[in-house]
Amino acid sequence: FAQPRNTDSYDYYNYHTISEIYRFQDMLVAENPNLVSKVVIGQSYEGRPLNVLKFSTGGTNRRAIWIDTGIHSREWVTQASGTWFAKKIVTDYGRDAALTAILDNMDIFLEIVTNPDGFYYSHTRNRMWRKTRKPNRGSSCIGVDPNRNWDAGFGGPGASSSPCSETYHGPSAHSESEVKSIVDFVKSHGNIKAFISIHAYSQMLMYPYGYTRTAVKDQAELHAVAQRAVSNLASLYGTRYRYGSIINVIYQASGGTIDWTYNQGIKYSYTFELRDTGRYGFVLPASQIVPTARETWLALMTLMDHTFKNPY
Amino acid sequence: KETFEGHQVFRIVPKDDVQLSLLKDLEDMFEFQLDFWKDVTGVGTPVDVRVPLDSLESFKSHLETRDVDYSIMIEDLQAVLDQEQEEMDSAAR
Repeated sequence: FAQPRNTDSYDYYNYHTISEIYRFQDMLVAENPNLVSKVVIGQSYEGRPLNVLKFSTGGTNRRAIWIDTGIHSREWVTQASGTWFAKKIVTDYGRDAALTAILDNMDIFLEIVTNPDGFYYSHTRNRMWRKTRKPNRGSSCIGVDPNRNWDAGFGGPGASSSPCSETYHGPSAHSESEVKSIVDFVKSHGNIKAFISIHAYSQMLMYPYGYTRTAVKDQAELHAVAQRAVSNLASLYGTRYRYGSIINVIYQASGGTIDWTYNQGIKYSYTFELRDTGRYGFVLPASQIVPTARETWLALMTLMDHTFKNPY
Repeated sequence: KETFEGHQVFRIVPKDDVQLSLLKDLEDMFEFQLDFWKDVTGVGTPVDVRVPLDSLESFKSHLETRDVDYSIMIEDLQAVLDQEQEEMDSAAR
């Protein structure tokens, strides 16, 4: 098998294993030493590095934007899109005025494989694997839903207490190192102003809350920005998204990522559910990766640009 | 490697609150070993669910006796996964 020699020859139109994505990250850093660095924020349960790409043009502890993809491992189009986003950022910096302005003033953190053990397992043993891979005491069922493991209504309705369920919340909030590492990073950084967590599939852009019907105090603004983001997304291929708060657009879900980040004071907390062709579900054909990433990028830029222009 | 021969993915669009409630009950039911790909949200919103081969007949019967319409989104999941793997191998070469 041929390995790409650089990130230009990386095949963005196909799915890749975790080792190929790790290699991609190292190549991107090596090719762009003044813009990209790799931050290892922790280790997964099985000891894999939790790599975050930091895009920065300098400064100290600048205001920052966080993006993560692939916390649910079987949602392969998200990790693939994350890889495309990483390349897009280095390609567009200096060429695209909006992105350049953002990066001249803010940092972007991108975690492409947020659940590496699950991702590896989905490639090697079970393509349908969604959770982490930590064993559960007293149960033969493995793993926790890392999107129910956050300290925001933890253990409430919309999460399961059964380790065999796909929505098992885990023994305690932040019990999963994949989650705790982000928690520690966000807290220690202290200046993250937007947090965008990307899932697949069903074409939705959502903001908090999922664990309570109480509206967030910034609802009007978050709603208006979401509307603009999905409109820009649709401008490319006509892909239609629903948008709103998690509990209104989907259902009650406790312990979710962006509920926690919002409660930490990160106003621009959003979560995506990427493209759904209505034919393939999690097995979206590789030919859809780049179109999905391209349209999502337009929405991401809307969110990032708004964050940049509306400091708080 | 776990395989999914004969597993099908159903698409079900709940027509009313009764069907919605029925689908919600299925989410908590381990009997059919269902894997909800797209969870139950509201009337008119599609629900996608993977059904293992062993549960196919009983699950279909469960839906039909309750007058719940469904379509098959993926006929044989393993066939789709095989194609996906083939594409990955081919691209890597």
